Amino acid sequence: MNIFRFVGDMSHLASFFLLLAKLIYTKSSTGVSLKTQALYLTVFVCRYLDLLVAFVSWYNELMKIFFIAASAYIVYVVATSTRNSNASDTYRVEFLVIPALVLACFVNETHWSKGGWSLNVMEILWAFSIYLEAVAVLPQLKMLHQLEDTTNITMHYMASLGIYRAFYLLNWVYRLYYEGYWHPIAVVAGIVQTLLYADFFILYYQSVLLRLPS
Amino acid sequence: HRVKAPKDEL
Repeated sequence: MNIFRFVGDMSHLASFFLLLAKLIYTKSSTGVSLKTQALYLTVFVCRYLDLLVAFVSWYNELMKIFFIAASAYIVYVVATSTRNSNASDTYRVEFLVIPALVLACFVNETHWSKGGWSLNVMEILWAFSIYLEAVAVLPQLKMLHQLEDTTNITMHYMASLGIYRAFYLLNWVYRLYYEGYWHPIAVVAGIVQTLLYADFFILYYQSVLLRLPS
Repeated sequence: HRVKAPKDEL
């Protein structure tokens, strides 16, 4: 594992702890998009089905289990939060899920001549998870643009997700150059996903880093 | 060279 991948993973891990801290210590899920969190849970469950058939490393196994468990817990907390109507969580997620699923059925890494149908279904779900992750932040971005009272911790959560994506891009450049590692589906979707965060970082810069004490 | 690599990322 190279340093870029590791920093990316640690930033991703930090994003979970930031969000959990916000939910637990403020006892409020205001500003957190349930739709984005439900999409992330879907992403992790679909992508990490290979927990059952492929062992890469204990690092990978534990991170995958944590990502699924933590996102499931976050979805549970936000969904059952009574103090938050989340009326601004209005993104139409079917416009994300259905195109991602259709695209995954046509653009994937299946090899029907090799492995059985179950392995190929896993390939389709892997591609679906990649496409869905690329756009899963959009409901959260929409909420951030609509809410005035977005807490800093939610913004830091988003920033750590953006850093995670940026370092994965560096990781892929490194791996392509030194290892010949190349998953075009993940790389193209990863570039799209990182570009979506560019919009967020402008907001972050304006609302958090430039915020003056009143 | 580009190789078909296993999926070892998160």
